[in-house]
Amino acid sequence: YALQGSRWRVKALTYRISSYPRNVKRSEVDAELARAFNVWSEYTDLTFTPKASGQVHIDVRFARGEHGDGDPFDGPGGTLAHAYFPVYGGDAHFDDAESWTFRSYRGTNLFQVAAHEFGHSLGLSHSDVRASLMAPFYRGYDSSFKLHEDDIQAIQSLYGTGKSKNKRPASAQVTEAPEKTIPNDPELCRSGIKIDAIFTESSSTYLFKGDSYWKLTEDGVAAGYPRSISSGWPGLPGSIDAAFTYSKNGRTYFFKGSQYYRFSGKTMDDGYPKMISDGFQGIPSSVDAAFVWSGNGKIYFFKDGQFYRFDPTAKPPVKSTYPKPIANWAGVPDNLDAALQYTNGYTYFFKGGQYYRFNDRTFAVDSADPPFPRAVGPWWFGCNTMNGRGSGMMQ
Amino acid sequence: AAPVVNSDPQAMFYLSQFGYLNANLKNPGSGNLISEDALISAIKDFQAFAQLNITGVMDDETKEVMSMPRCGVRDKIGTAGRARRRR
Repeated sequence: YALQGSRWRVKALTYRISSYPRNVKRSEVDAELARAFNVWSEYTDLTFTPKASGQVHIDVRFARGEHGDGDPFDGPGGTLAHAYFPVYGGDAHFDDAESWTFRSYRGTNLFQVAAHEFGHSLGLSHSDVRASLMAPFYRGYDSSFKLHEDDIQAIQSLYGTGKSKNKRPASAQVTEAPEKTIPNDPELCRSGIKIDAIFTESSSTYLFKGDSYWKLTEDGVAAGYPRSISSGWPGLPGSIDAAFTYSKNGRTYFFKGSQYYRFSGKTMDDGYPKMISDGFQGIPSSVDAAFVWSGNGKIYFFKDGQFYRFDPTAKPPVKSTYPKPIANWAGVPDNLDAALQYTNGYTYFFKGGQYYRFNDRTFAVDSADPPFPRAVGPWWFGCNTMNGRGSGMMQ
Repeated sequence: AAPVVNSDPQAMFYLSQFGYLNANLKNPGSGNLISEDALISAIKDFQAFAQLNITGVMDDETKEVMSMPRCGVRDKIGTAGRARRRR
């Protein structure tokens, strides 16, 4: 995220909609904009009160073309709205030439655009995290909109965490109600289970094996799984080699043989699959595991006894000094099944029914009691009578 | 491939409008005053910000992202290096 450099000194802010859009009910606009302000008040102590008269902090207007601030709107499409940072008054202007809609895939969703603009009104600049609300590009209506962790960190860095309210959990993950867990999944609880891939997408952890996938909960496997990969991720084949979600663009990448697939949520992006040699120059076919390492945000690929570091911003993306031996990752074995950067910040390596927890600060597999490697069944899949993996992971 | 400076005035306007090119391109003639290096650098900055392949060339993916509806606020609003430092 990025901060502009100014913020409001008070947390009780007022606003007024001084000019409404044409052809839209005022009451609906009022409700959507209040909801958009609420996106930010949910994670802070900020409050937003509509005021019919007198001075307000944030003035909201719908206008067309040149509207008095020297920054004219350009008609449908193009720029949708703009807003001023606190130091410049915080006002938000929306292009009335857009087709503003509510809870619809048609037109432009007013709630999402307004929540973004109000982020500017509060002091946030554009983020380069593509999946965040403060990314500058409009990506269409999102029926299950949830504020991205990047945005939460941004707003809380300006206005605090909102101690007076019941806040999100201490972990980086934003969770909803705990999911129902089904114990002792017959396939996952086999000893020596070899998984294909495991990754976290939108705060949910998914495990792939063969043609099936499972969603993991805090202490086991979610009810209703396994499901077929083809139903959950249309277009993706079974028996994939590796997968990871790249937090910088929110997309999930799947690798199989010499090809890779890119998904936005559960939808495959146009033009995929592509050759690994095209999109991930320097990475071999049939990798064992892939993940984004929390230590530096780079993408690591493992195959047999070697690993590769991929930096999308570098040329070439894989340095000539790679591959290097996996032995550089103290305690991690060769020929891995899968690897994952989990929501608690640790990196986990999986092989033959066992897993290793890698400490990114000490750069070694953790020493713990019980020691690593541990059996995946009880700790990840809720197998047998052990009390899930939660307690072990939190140590 | 080297981009041709005057071949895509819309892209140059976009880069200027959102803070990647330090020039006022509301005057169409001012495109001639922008060096090729500055333009390549601006395209690379945009590509990096938009998480695209950083080529410095106005490729299809870059054009596609530039054509997306978006917020009118600049992406680059001045850097810490240009800001007045507190003692």
